[in-house]
Parts: sequence; C-alpha cells; structure tokens
Amino acid sequence: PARVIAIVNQKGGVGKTTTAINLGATLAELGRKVLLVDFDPQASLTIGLGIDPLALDASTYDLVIDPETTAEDIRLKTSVAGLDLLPSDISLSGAEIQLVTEVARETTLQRVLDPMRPEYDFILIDCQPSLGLLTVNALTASDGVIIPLECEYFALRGLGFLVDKTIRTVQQRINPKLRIEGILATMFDMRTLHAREILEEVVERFGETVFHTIISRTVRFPETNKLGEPITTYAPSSLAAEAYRQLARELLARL
Amino acid sequence: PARVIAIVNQKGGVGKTTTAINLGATLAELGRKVLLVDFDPQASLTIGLGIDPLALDASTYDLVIDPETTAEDIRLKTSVAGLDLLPSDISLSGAEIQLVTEVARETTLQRVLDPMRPEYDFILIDCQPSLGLLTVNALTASDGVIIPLECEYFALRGLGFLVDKTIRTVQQRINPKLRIEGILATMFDMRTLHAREILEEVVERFGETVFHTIISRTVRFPETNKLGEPITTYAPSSLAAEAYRQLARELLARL
Ligand SMILES: Nc1ncnc2c1ncn2[C@@H]1O[C@H](COP(=O)(O)OP(=O)(O)OP(=O)(O)O)[C@@H](O)[C@H]1O
Ligand SMILES: Nc1ncnc2c1ncn2[C@@H]1O[C@H](COP(=O)(O)OP(=O)(O)OP(=O)(O)O)[C@@H](O)[C@H]1O
Ligand SMILES: [Mg+2]
Ligand SMILES: [Mg+2]
Repeated sequence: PARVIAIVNQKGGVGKTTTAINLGATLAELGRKVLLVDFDPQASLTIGLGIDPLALDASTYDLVIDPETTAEDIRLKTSVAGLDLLPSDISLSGAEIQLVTEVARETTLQRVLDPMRPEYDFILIDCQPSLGLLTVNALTASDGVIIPLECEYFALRGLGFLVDKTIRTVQQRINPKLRIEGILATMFDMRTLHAREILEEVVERFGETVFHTIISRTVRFPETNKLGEPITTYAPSSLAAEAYRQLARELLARL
Repeated sequence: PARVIAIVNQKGGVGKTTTAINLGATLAELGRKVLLVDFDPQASLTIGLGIDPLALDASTYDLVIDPETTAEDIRLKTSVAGLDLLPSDISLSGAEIQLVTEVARETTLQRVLDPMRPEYDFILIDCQPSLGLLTVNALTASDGVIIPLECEYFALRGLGFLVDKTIRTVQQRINPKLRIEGILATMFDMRTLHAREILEEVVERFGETVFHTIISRTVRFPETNKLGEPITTYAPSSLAAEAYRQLARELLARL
C-alpha cells in the first residue's frame, strides 16, 4: 500500500506546492502510482495542475466534513499518467473551525484517505502555511514529512518549532510512525552568500536529514504554474526538471 | 489620530512582513510616529526587528485574549527612532479558535488598538498568510489595506478572492470606511518575461490601485532579516531602501 507523505512548512512561499507537483510528476515518471492531495484552501496545487477550483462539484472540504463523500467521489485524473489529484477549493478554509469540536478530529483525513492506500505507491499531501488543525491532520495521516525550506532567515527560525514541537508532539501523542523524510533546500541562489550561509546552518543542525538534492531558483517554475503542468512536461530536459528527478531518486533510496 | 493599515495577502511569502518593516522605517524617517503590530504567530515581524519572541513576557496573543492586558503593556521600542512594536509569539496561533465563540469577535483587535491611535500617525498590522479570523480582525481595525503581491501566478489567482470576497464582505458588513491603499508589486525581477506579464495583467485589472512603486528582488532584504534591522539602517543608500522610501512618499500622496 501507499506511503503517505505530508509536505509541510508554516512559512509561506517556500515551495511546498511546487514540490508536491514536481515530486509527484517525477515519481510518476519512474512508474510509481501517485495521488496528490490538496489540503490548502488556496488550492494552488489544484490550479498548478490546470484545474479550476471554482468549477469543482466537491473537494477535500467535502471529504473531511461530509461523511457521505469518499475520496473516490472527488478524485480527478491530471494531465500526467499515473498522477491523480484530490482537489481543493476555498470552502476548505471553513473546515478547521468545523473540525475543532469533532471527536478524534486529528484523524479525520487519515480515515478518509485509508481506502485509497492500496491503489497507490505514494500519496503526497500539500499543506497550507500554518500549523493548525488541517496540518496536524496531514501529519497524523502520514508516514513521512518533507519540509521544503527556502534558504532565508525567517524560514530557518520557524524550522525549530516545526521539528521540535509540532512534529514531535504528533509523533508522541498520535502517530509514532511519523518520521522526517528530509528537509529540501528550495529556491536556492548559489550566487548569494546569504543563501549559502543559511544552508550551512541547516546542514550543521540537521545533518543527514537534509536532502543532498538542492532545487535552484529558476523562472521555469513560475512559468509552469500558469500553464498548469509540471516541470517534467513543460521543460523535460531542463536543470529544473532534473533537480526534482534527483529528489525522487534520493527519496526512493531513503525508503 | 493614526491611520491604521493592514498588510494582507493570503498567499505566503509575498513580502508582507518585509513591507511592514521597511514601510514603517521609511515613514519614521519622514518624521511620522509609527506603531507596527505583529499579528502573525510566526512572529517574523518581531524577529525581523531583532527581538526574540521566546523572551517576551506578553504579546499580541495576551492583548486579544486577556481583558487585563493593554497595548501599552506589551509595546516595545525598536532600534529605529519613532518606530514602536506590538510583538507576537507562537501563542497567537491559539487565539483564532479561542475567539470563534466571543461576542463581537471581529472587533477584538480594533477595541484594543483604539487607545493607541492618538499617539501615532500610522499603525501598520502585519498579517499571517490566511484569511481567517485574525486577518478579518485586522481588516476590521483598519482604515486601509496594502496588498503586497509577488508577480507570480498563484498570488494573482488569489488576488480576486481577497479583493472581491474578503475585503468587500468586511466593507459591507463591518467596516465601511475600509479602502485599498494599493497593490504593491514585490520581489520583481525585470529580466523575466513571466513577472512582466503578470504585472501587466494586474495593472490591466486593477489600474490605479496598483502602486507605481515597484520593489525589485534583491538579496539585501533577506540579509536585513538576519540582522534584525530595516533596509534604511542596513543599507541606507541602496536601491532597495530607495524603493521603500518611494513607496512611503507615494502612500502619503494618496492620503
Ligand atoms: N525553485 C524555484 N525557483 C523559482 N521560483 C520558484 C521555485 N519554487 C517555487 N517557485 C515559485 O515561488 C512561488 C511560491 O512557491 P509555492 O507556491 O510552491 O510555495 P508554497 O510554500 O506552496 O506557498 P504557500 O505557503 O503560499 O502555500 C511560486 O510562484 C512558485 O512558482
Ligand atoms: N524584494 C525582495 N527581494 C528579495 N527578497 C525579498 C524581497 N522581499 C522580501 N524578500 C524575502 O522573501 C522572504 C519572504 O518575505 P516575507 O517574509 O516578507 O513574506 P511574507 O508575505 O511576510 O511571508 P509569510 O506569508 O510567511 O508571512 C523573506 O526571506 C524576505 O527577506
Ligand atoms: Mg502552497
Ligand atoms: Mg510574514
């Protein structure tokens, strides 16, 4: 059955969605069956795969709030073979407050994703920039966590809390199998001393937990968002596509 | 009394905090008395001004949750003359759920900021990347909104919802005086066609609401975060500092 991986960082704009799309696409290229789950009301993952959230009949909101809705009901095919999607829309922003008083609220997503596990090799969950109940649901449903990190100071400051508080608390109280697959340096600009210094600090503190793969900053990624396709089909022979292929291989080697 | 301005965009990492710090600093340079309010549990604004959130006795969390705590109790001086701060820390992440059942929950921040208005010319509120109750509180407490926008596709897609739904609903139901001061293009890279195309689209749709000032992408800004000071003291004669000085002048001219 599938390995479920949450893509989490409460810092905004660090490449969570970009990693979900492109790691998903490169794993599919390697013949793995992948399900992407958009767990952000902003629905960037859904938009980034060329799907209009306003045109959806149902989304991950219905999945976690309506007992009648199953993952099968909302699942969509994407333009990439072997890569499916559970889309979201802005209604998901209402889910957090509605879940607060539910019994076993943290395991809501896990319960509705479980039926999907036999059909896939990987399920990747794209999270919103927050450590609220939706993100805790994703961590509870997951076997592993990937933490995209832009090599900038604010993201570095937030990393300690994410790893030592949020992830550790979920491991200790709800999901002991959860482990960190790796910290991924994204939007990396080799030319700036600042980025190199931050990366050095991250490697010093987290050692082998940091992926050897580094994703450099390139305009190729924003261009793909507008076209609604991953880097592997937009610019298949680019360094950008190769970087996420390397990440997919490194992830498989770590399992 | 002060003009209160919320700095809002639900898209993460678009330059909200950077704009709060540096617009605050450039307004202070022009002799205005400015209060910055950190309304994000990540506390990037607090960290970016060289203050350690873990060392605080009280923060904006206490301000909105504890009736005994006043803005005066938590107010700090910064390294910049004329620029004060209401700091935050991670405990603020608990406020949203605690406020849900409060009577007149949307006006909580407005009520505790009102006593500060006579002492300042501007109060700038840095918001988290979400459109939840904390951000609605900031919009309710404000006279104006500044929307930093990275010229990338996901941020553009979210802009319509922010302007036509969230801001409009707050204007219609709670705060009719609220207006959009402007949309600010940030992290702009003149060399990429993608950024220029997105900017063109924004100007086409929003016209004069878009500030003429554009903030270009430069490593100077991440460097300032680590040192805990604004661009005006770190690199006073840089293009980066000049860009925010131009924004301060343009904002004053629009009032
Ligand atoms: N390696 C890269 N080089 C250049 N741009 C990138 C890179 N990775 C992502 N981007 C761009 O940066 C922006 C932010 O990335 P993305 O939306 O994936 O981050 P996020 O962490 O999911 O943001 P949010 O916190 O809002 O969910 C997007 O416009 C994306 O195209
Ligand atoms: N003009 C710029 N050029 C280059 N880097 C910038 C610029 N403006 C901001 N940055 C950097 O980009 C990162 C994100 O900016 P910032 O934290 O201000 O965004 P934000 O919208 O407040 O993020 P969040 O949604 O997490 O609160 C920071 O490391 C900041 O230093
Ligand atoms: Mg995202
Ligand atoms: Mg911020």
